[in-house]
Amino acid sequence: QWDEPRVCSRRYLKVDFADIGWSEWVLSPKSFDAYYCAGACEFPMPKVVRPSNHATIQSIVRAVGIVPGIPEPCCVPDKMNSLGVLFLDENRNVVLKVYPNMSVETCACR
Amino acid sequence: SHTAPAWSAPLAAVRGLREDQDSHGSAGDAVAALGPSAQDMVAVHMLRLYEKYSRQGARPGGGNTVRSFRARMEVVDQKAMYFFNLTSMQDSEMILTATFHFYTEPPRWPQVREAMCKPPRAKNASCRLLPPGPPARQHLLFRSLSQNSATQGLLRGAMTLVPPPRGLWQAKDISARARGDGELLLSAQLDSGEKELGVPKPSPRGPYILIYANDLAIAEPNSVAVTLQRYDPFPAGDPEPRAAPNSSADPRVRRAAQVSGPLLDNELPGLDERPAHAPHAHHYHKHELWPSPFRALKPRPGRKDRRKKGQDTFLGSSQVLDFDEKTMQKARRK
Repeated sequence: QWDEPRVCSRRYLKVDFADIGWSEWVLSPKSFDAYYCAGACEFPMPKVVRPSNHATIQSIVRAVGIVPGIPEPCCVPDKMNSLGVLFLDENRNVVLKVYPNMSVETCACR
Repeated sequence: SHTAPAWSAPLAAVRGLREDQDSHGSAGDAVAALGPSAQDMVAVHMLRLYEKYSRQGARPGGGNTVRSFRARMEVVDQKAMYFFNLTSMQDSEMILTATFHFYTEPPRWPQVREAMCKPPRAKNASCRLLPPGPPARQHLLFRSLSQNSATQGLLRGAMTLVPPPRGLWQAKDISARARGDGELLLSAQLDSGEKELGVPKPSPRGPYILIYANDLAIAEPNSVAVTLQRYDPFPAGDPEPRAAPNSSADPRVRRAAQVSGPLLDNELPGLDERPAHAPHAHHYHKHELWPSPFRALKPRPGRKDRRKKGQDTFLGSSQVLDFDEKTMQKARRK
């Protein structure tokens, strides 16, 4: 983790359903690459953090100090992917559901 | 309807799934997690759908949800009756397609009927064998099991099935019925009109229902928690909650918030001094002690003496927050 870039970017995270106590009813997958977003959204923000217009304005206001107490924009998921999960419902019937926004594709400052 | 491969399909399919462990070996995990029930066709069918989605991203049935429903078999009048409980369907799940899958035994062809040979037992008696009669047709009957007496036992659907030349799986589309009726408790009977040989037994070839749906709530925030974040794995009545199979003793100490004494009301503790001067003063100087902004609360006079106006009885006990006009103006400006 230490050589992770300071700027807002996607970081690796593998989620194992056994670690969160769901493996008793989740049949597949047993784990998946979820990733997460972390890093600075400092002024001036590079293009790579794909700031929204509001984030750009907010970071300028913060840098100029017009209004004290304004935080820097947040590093959050931008594009996300779905995940199909095969699990047992309460009656132990097999169910397949495709959940949206389960893993991070790209991060951005918002 | 379409015909699925012969019933040996589950075993072959399970073996296939085990062999073609894909990159993150998910199907093999699923087969292991299903344990013995991985042998029945419904589990194999669902695993196939999962594999197909994981590989190709193909939305199962065009929606985002597939629910499978195994049948519970009971013998009624020497015949196998299959009961389906569809109550785990969520209100937000809009049914797109529903299919009923069942296995038909290889037809027991009626014995070839021998004509009477003339003369009987003659050496060169010419015996003509009569062609076998047509195999018995099967009827698929659906009945409602809803509590509502008006529709209980009501025939919800009947199909005549042409027996296939050999034993294999078939599927019938029951979408219209599933969407229309909204019945969540159904029974199904495969009736060939013939007497069952022996008492039917539950088998991995039991019929099952697949419902392809679009869950309108799946895009809601936290939808994954609604269906996957379940009860505490330790049943409430458990005297000694069993440690989760592979969890180490949890090093974290549970701390309850220390509440200092019973909270009687929302007074600020330790503020019992009287205001230094009349609380309505409009001026104050920084070097003076901050006047206590509290003013004793006027107790709400009871109904009878509310008529006696102006009777103020100060109880020095409780305090309220109150600010003079200057402070209020400053705050408003801020």
